[in-house]
Amino acid sequence: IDSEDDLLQECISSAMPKKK
Amino acid sequence: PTPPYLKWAESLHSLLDDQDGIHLFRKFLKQEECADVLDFWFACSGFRKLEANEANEEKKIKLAKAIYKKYIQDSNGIVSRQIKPATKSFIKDCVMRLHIDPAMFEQAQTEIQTMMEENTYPLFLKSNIYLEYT
Repeated sequence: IDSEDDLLQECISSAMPKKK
Repeated sequence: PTPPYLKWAESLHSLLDDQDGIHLFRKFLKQEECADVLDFWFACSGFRKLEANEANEEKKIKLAKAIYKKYIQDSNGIVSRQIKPATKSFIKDCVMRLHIDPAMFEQAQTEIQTMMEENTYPLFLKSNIYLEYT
């Protein structure tokens, strides 16, 4: 089970632009 | 072609659309002790992007709670202080009643974005961190 912080980090990263 | 760092000065969105721009802006916010503002903005976008399927339902609830707990619940937090009381109550209500909606953080994200556009973003463009980079 993901900890809350891991979940948040994953969510934040998913919203960032991918490398060009 | 226009170098990326000149594009960053066009709008907050051009800055947040570039990995290096985000990295440098975050470094500046960290120095100002308000990097949470940027993390919250991206967390709201990521939350909205979570696809609506059954497998994600539990994840969405956990995530909504985690975002609420980390950024909104503590009224002394840097993010919480920039969000209107009515917006905070709305989010609290959604979390408590488990009314999890993809748009539940939208208003809060808009308020934080306005604050960045009016405050931290112009400061960033005048900061040593940005000027040295350019």
